[in-house]
Amino acid sequence: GFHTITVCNQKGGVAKTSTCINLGASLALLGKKVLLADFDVQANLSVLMGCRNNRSFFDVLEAGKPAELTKAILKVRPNIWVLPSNSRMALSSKKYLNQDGFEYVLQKHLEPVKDFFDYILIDTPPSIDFFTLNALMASDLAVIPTQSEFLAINGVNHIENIIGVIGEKTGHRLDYRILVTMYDQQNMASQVIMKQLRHRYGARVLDLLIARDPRLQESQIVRKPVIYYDKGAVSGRQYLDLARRVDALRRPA
Amino acid sequence: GFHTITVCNQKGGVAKTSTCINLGASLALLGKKVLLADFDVQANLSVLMGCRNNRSFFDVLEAGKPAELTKAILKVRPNIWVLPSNSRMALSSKKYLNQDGFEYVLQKHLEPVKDFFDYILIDTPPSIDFFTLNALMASDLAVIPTQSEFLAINGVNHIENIIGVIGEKTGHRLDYRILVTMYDQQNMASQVIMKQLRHRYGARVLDLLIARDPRLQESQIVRKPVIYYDKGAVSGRQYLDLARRVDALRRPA
Ligand SMILES: Nc1ncnc2c1ncn2[C@@H]1O[C@H](COP(=O)(O)OP(=O)(O)OP(=O)(O)O)[C@@H](O)[C@H]1O
Ligand SMILES: Nc1ncnc2c1ncn2[C@@H]1O[C@H](COP(=O)(O)OP(=O)(O)OP(=O)(O)O)[C@@H](O)[C@H]1O
Ligand SMILES: [Mg+2]
Ligand SMILES: [Mg+2]
Repeated sequence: GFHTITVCNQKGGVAKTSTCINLGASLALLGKKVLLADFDVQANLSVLMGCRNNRSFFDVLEAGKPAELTKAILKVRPNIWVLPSNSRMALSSKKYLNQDGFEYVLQKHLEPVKDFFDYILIDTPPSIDFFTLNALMASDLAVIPTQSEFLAINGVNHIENIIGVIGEKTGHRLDYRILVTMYDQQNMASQVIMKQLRHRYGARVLDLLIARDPRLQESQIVRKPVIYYDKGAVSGRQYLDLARRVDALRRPA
Repeated sequence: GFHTITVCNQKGGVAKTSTCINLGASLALLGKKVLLADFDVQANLSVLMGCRNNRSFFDVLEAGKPAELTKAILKVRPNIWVLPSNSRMALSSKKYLNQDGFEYVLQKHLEPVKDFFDYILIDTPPSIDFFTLNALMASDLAVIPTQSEFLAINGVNHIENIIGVIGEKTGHRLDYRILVTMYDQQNMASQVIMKQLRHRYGARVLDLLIARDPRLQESQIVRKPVIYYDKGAVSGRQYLDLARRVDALRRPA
């Protein structure tokens, strides 16, 4: 399987954070050791995993040489660890963005801890910036959540281009899959767009989708991955299926 | 009423663009001359208003002194004009961000055209950056769309703080209102969060909300404001009510 996965899409509100948490929790239930890295200044993943107001990646870098991520990584559930974010993360972008090799900062610091985990999932903000580029450079797979809505098609095209440019400019070849989230099969617009997504992106679109599920929203109020909140929840079972599918994806030779 | 309105929230996918377009279209139906300014590099407003691949605010600035926004402003429907965005807009952030007074760039260039319009609505990206700060500095009201979901509360608090800091640091006092969008009244989580939003933000939360409405999603496929797509659509009538409400808001003396 893949080892480091970036969950990204510059379109906002497509379930990047929800996918990171619930795919991560599902991989953990399959017995994998999972690190969830919150690389979004808004720190929504950290809030939902109960790690608000903790040290972040940036704090560790500032604390001096050698920077050790282990000082910030917290174990939150069986097989699940979190590298939290906080508002100070905004400073890392300002500090590193104009330096040569700024896009390798995360990869470099993940190196010493990487082999402890079976999977590292990185949540990113709704933009193409320092954080998203760092996450992509540190990953071997990108999962692109998207809603089945008109503006989504525009968005997926954009991130697909970015992944292509990264491959050409740096030689870093990243595989990617598109995950349709919050799908409402009774909604005509969703069906129309779904056909267009499949037509345009073919096998890149995972044939498994995540339904719009009120149980997932409820699970976030109590800050639990949905599968811990309600074993029978539709979205929980779908994320578990997704985890099995992702684990079975072979790296290209 | 207010003249220049920023529609903002760094939380992604809360209906910023949809609110800009449909509130704008409703104000136009009430006989007001409306400029929709797309200040998001993703240019979703421009795509939905049929102004893709046109000159942007940045192109006009680059074209030389004196920069005239009228060269980029397009009339798209009765009483509705658009100042489009495109991918080159990303360059304006790089170019101006480190200059003194970078946050006044938009306000300065809107000055010559401002009085032609009754309303200027500015769409912003899901982040607090050059574009959002410029929009806020040029405005006298901020409309903050939010979903009634757990993470939303965190987000509204953040943008509320930013507006406060702007007031202290620059003396620019901006009024603001919170608009709940994509509301599903059968959803238990939405009801729980709605109560929390009202409890926490009181009269700042507009008592009028926008329902989740498949007709709005369909309207975006054909690139029309929803009230032009289906006169009877729930969300269209709600945006029209919102327009009347906004038009009636008096500036504080
Ligand atoms: N399957 C689902 N069913 C119902 N609601 C969902 C589902 N997945 C996500 N949501 C809700 O949709 C909203 C957006 O999800 P989320 O915050 O994970 O998206 P995001 O892409 O991370 O957003 P941002 O761009 O702001 O980072 C959240 O309020 C979440 O509760
Ligand atoms: N009232 C509504 N009912 C149903 N769907 C809606 C409604 N308002 C917006 N949407 C849909 O929700 C999605 C998000 O809306 P929109 O793109 O306007 O949000 P945004 O805040 O501008 O997103 P971004 O943060 O990416 O700029 C869109 O696909 C849109 O079609
Ligand atoms: Mg997120
Ligand atoms: Mg938008």
